[in-house]
Amino acid sequence: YETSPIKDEL
Amino acid sequence: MNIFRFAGDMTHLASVLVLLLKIHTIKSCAGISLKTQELYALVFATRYLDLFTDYISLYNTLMKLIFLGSSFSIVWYIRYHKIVRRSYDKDQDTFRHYFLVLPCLLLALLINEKFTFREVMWTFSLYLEAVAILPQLVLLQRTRNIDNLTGQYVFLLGAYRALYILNWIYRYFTEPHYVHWITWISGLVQTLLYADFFYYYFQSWKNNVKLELPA
Repeated sequence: YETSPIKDEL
Repeated sequence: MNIFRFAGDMTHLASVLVLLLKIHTIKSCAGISLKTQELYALVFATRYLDLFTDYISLYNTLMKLIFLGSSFSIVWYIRYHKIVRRSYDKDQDTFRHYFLVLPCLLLALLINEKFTFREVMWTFSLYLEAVAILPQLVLLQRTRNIDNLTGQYVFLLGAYRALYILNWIYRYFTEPHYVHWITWISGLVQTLLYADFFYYYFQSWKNNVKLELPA
């Protein structure tokens, strides 16, 4: 993952 | 995006709308903690530092802008609007910001996934969001008269957190390598803080009586 998948959350 | 995550976001959005409705239409912020609102503004300001650097989706960007804009405008209304600010329970809303902000900052500096400015700020925002509701819960307990909109506002916020937990459980089983202790534990703590409120909220709903928290 480039950005951590959790970062797609709000 | 799964259904729990989307429902969580929509519940979060609804909570903000309920609060804005109360403030904008009824011109009252009675029972609303300015401290909690200021903490949320700080939470969003430190979490969404990636707004202009990392594009995730239009949905993501729009929601971030909505949460940032609404949290700062709510703070502005309670502090400066000449009618709204009169209804603010200043003497009851005495929780100290730094009791929450400083420990969260310290914890974020110690426990994070990567020691960079953005990552520490992001972690700080998670820790702070977990406890930001506390001044509001204390104020609810002190306020003998909790009006419907205030009760619904807190209920929707709690529901949003509960849905996020379901979202993480779903993601854990459907996405590979999905382990995020910091987010999960702070999210769990945050949701548990609502347990007491939920209990009395459902009691009042079941018995059809006005919501009141025991002192």
